[in-house]
Amino acid sequence: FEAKWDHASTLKKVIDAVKDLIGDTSWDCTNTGMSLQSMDSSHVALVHVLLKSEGFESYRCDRNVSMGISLNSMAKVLKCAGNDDSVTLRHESESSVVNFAFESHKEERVSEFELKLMNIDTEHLGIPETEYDSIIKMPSADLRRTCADLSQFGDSVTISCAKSDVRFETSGDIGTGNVRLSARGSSDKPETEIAIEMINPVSLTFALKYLNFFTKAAPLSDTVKLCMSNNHPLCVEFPMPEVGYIRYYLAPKIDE
Amino acid sequence: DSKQSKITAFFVKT
Repeated sequence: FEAKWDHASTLKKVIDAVKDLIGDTSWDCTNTGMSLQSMDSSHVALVHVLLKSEGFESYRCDRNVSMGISLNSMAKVLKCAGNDDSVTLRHESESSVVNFAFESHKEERVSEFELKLMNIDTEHLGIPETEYDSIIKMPSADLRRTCADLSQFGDSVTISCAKSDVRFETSGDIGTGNVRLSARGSSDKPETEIAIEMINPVSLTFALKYLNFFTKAAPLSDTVKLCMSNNHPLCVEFPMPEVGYIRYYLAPKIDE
Repeated sequence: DSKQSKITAFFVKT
């Protein structure tokens, strides 16, 4: 297995976006790309990352391999790469290590690190194709700000989607808060658009703690997609055009 | 009061 990115920045951001939610995980490498699927320790959220082979500078995977890695260790290794350095990952069949090589574009500096692989028992969950009742596309910075603001007032957020707006509400000991975002088009700046596709109205409650973990992926993508159906996990997708995506799934809170 | 459900209640092990 050998995969090379032109710039380390994307991989650094991907690891930063998931390492606090899932500690150790397996990267599954096939000839179509690298992916990981992992739950958080309390089994409330699920993370699915896909890095497509087309998104790499070069990519080769002769035999499918599952590499168990501590994401905190991977983050440490990637700290040694400059944002503009190229990154090459190498793993040989049956080897218990993965190699990282960072090279500056002027080629005057090359650094190499070897990370021990771990044995990880991963439980893979089947994620069914879902026809969602409401899909909201919005700037990822808006979602990050909304979740951070509401976290000051409560632990949970109720997201309600109607035809032309989406409402985020919370309440806590000191009071209540809500943020309403209305659909807005923007032909010259599609990344600032708020688009609401509503088949059925939806209202779901989630723990803000997890949404705040998810919005760590905001540096990877200008836009985010929230896909919701009543009594179904929320899917928060950060698309990375031509590269792949990070999808987070979060189980809703249900009335007792 | 609302209770946090688990993701494993929605997605099945493969």
